Amino acid sequence: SEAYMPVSAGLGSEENFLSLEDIIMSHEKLPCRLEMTLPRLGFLDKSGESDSIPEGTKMELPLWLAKGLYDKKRKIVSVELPKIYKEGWRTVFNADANVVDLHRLGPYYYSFGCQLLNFDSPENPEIAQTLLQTFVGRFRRIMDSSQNAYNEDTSGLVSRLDELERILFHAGQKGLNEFQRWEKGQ
Amino acid sequence: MFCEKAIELIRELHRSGDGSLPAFNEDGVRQVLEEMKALYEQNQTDVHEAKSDGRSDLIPTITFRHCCLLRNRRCIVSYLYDRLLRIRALRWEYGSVLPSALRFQMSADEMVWFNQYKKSLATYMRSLGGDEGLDVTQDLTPPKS
Amino acid sequence: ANTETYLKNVALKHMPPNLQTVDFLKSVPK
Repeated sequence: SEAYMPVSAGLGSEENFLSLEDIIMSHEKLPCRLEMTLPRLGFLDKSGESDSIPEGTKMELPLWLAKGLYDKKRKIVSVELPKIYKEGWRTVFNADANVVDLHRLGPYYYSFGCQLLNFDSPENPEIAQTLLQTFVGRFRRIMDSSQNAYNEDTSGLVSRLDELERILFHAGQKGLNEFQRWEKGQ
Repeated sequence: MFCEKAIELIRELHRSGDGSLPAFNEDGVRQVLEEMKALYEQNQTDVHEAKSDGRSDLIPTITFRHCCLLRNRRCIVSYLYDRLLRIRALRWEYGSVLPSALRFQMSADEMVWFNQYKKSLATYMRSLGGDEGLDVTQDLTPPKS
Repeated sequence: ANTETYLKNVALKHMPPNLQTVDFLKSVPK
C-alpha cells in the first residue's frame, strides 16, 4: 500500500535500529577468529565436546555479533574479510563489474561491504573504493534497463542485482509506470 | 545459536514487503522473550561469580550473551514497530472502520494503539479548516478533472 | 506517546530491566 512507509536502511556504515532491511543484512555471516576463550558456550560450537569454545577457534559469526564482540580494547574476536571483498575479487570487480552476479555473491554486497568499514582492516580504503566503482560501473545498465522495460517481465533483468540495486531498479520502474499513466491521462 | 527465533519474526514480516499485515505472531514473540529471560539469568549468575570469585575469564561470555540480548530486543521492537507502520497505513487506505479480515490479523494491544491513533488523527483534522475541520485522508490523488 | 506506551506494555516491560528503554524511537528518520 502507498501509505506504508517502512524505516529505510541506514546509509554507509550506519544502521537504522528499526530497519527490517538492516536487521536482515546484519544477519549475514563473517569469518571470525576467537581471541579469547568463551567458557560455558561450548554447546554453540559444532564439535560441542568441551564446555567452552577455545581461543583460536575460527567460526562464522553474524555481523551483528561480530560488531558487538569487536572491541578495540578488549578484542574478543578478530574479523577476516569475506572473500568477495578481498583483493582477488576486487580485481575482478574493477575489471568489469557488470559481469558479476551480485545477487548470488551478496545479496547485500554494498550495505554489508560498508559495514566492514566498522572493523579497522588496513584494506578499508580499497574496499570502499571498489564498492563505489562497482556501483558506478553497474548503475548505467540498471538505469537503462529499468527505464526501458515497460509492461514486460523484469525477473531476468534483476536476477543478478544486489538488494540495493533492486530497490534502485524498482524506483526507476515506478517512475516509468507513473509517467506512462500520466501520458495516458490516468 | 541464539536469536534465530527473532530473525525469523523479521523475515516473516519482510516477506510481505508490500505492506500487507500478516497475523500477529504471539508465540514467536513469547519465545524470544523467554530466550531473553534465560540469557539474562545466566548472565546474572556469571556476573555474580566474576565479581565474588574473580572469574574475569567469564567476561567474554557475559559480553556474548549481552550482544544476544540486545539483538533480541532490536528484533522484537522492530517487528512490533513495523507492524504499527502497516496498521497506521490501513487507516489511510480503508478509513476508520477496518474490514474484519484485517482486524483479525491484529493483536488486542495493536487494536488499542490503532484506536488511539484514530483519535489523535481525528483531533488533528478537527483543528484544520475552521469549524468543519478537514478530512486529510480524502483526495490523496488529484481528481480526474 | 501512544507508540511508546504500546511498546512498553507489549515487549519492554517483559524484558530484563536494563533493556526497558525506548530511546531508539528517537533514531527513526522523520
